[in-house]
Formats: sequence, structure tokens, C-alpha cells
Amino acid sequence: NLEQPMHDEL
Amino acid sequence: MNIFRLAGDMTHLVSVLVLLLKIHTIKSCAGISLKTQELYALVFTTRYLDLFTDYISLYNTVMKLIFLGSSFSIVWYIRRHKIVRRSYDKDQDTFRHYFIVLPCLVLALLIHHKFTFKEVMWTFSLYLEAVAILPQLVLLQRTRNIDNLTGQYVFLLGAYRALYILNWIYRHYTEPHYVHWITWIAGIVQTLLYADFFYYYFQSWKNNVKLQLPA
Repeated sequence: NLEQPMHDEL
Repeated sequence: MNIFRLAGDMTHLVSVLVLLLKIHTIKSCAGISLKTQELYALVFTTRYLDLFTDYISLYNTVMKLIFLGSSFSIVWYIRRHKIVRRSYDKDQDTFRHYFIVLPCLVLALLIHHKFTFKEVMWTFSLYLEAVAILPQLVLLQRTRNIDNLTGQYVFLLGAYRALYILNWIYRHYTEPHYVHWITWIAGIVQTLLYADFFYYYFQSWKNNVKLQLPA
């Protein structure tokens, strides 16, 4: 998803 | 999860543990910038607001709690521990929080992905993390004698950032549409701040002399 920031990182 | 990301997280974890261990065992925080540590506590607090709303993985949750807990413990040690606080060099650690916090807040309000509280706070934490090391770097430059643990702490923090960039490059090629330019720019700025330190760190290591930054 192009709009999704990297919220799975720390 | 790729190897660069895991290595980056582990380097970050070790850096924090090195610092906590130094403070806890030798009961000294000499050479450590309280300003930088308080900024990190703020970084983690504003970034991990999603602890309450989203679940990503057990690994993710546990690591977030460790980073929050360790950053607040370090601040507590330097401010409140009756022996440790005596070794804090207040007169050298003069960087002002608001010089860093305010511009980051303004920038996050202007440039963000989505105008929601959580998203703006997350973006703020990225900008803030990028520059939070500055008070520590200034302090290192002022301190003529950098002890080994402090040098290693800063080196590990820089290594963590460098590994995260490798992680993004890897993800960029392996995950379709994995790109977010705010993260990239903040991350690259942050890593560049360590370039100078890395240079002197490797010089001192190569020549086997004590680490000293030029005034």
C-alpha cells in the first residue's frame, strides 16, 4: 500500500 | 522482518543496555547528555502511542515497552538517583530542548502523512529522533576524555541507524510500494549526523588511541 507509512517498524 | 532490520533493532537494544549497565554498575553518568536522553524518552512516548490502538506482533510490543522503560529509567537515574546524579555534568550539557523540540513539532504539523493526532505525533517522533543525538554529540566534543562505554554507546546508536537504511533499501526492493519519503529523509539526516563521529571512532580504533573529538 503506497499510502501506508512504516508503522511496523520501531 | 529481514536481517538488516533485526540487526538494527538488536544494535539499538544493545546500545541502550550498554548505557543502562554503565550507569547502573559504575553509578556514573559522566559524559552522558541528559538532554539527549530526555529527547529519546519523548521520541518513544510520541511514537509508540499505537501501543494502545494497534497490535503488530509480540516482538513489536515487547521491544516498544523495553525502549520506553529503558529511556525513562535512564532519565530517572540521571535526575533522581542520589549517587548517579552527582556525576552529571550540568554545565557542559547546555543544549536547549526547545531549539530541537519546537522546530520538529512545527515541521510535523506542516509535513505529515495524515492530519490525525497519532500520525502527527508519529511524524514528530521521526523528526525528533533524527536530531535528538545533537546534545550528546556536542557534549562528546566538549568532554576531552570520552570513556569507552560512552563511545561504544554512540557508535552502536549510529550503527543502528545505518542498518535501518539497509533495511529500507531491502524492503524497497522486496515489498511492492514500500516507500515513505518522510521516514527516508529523517532517517538519512539522522545517519549523516553520525558520519563525523564514525570517522574519529574508526581512526581511534585503527590507531589504538583513546577516542577524542576535535574541538
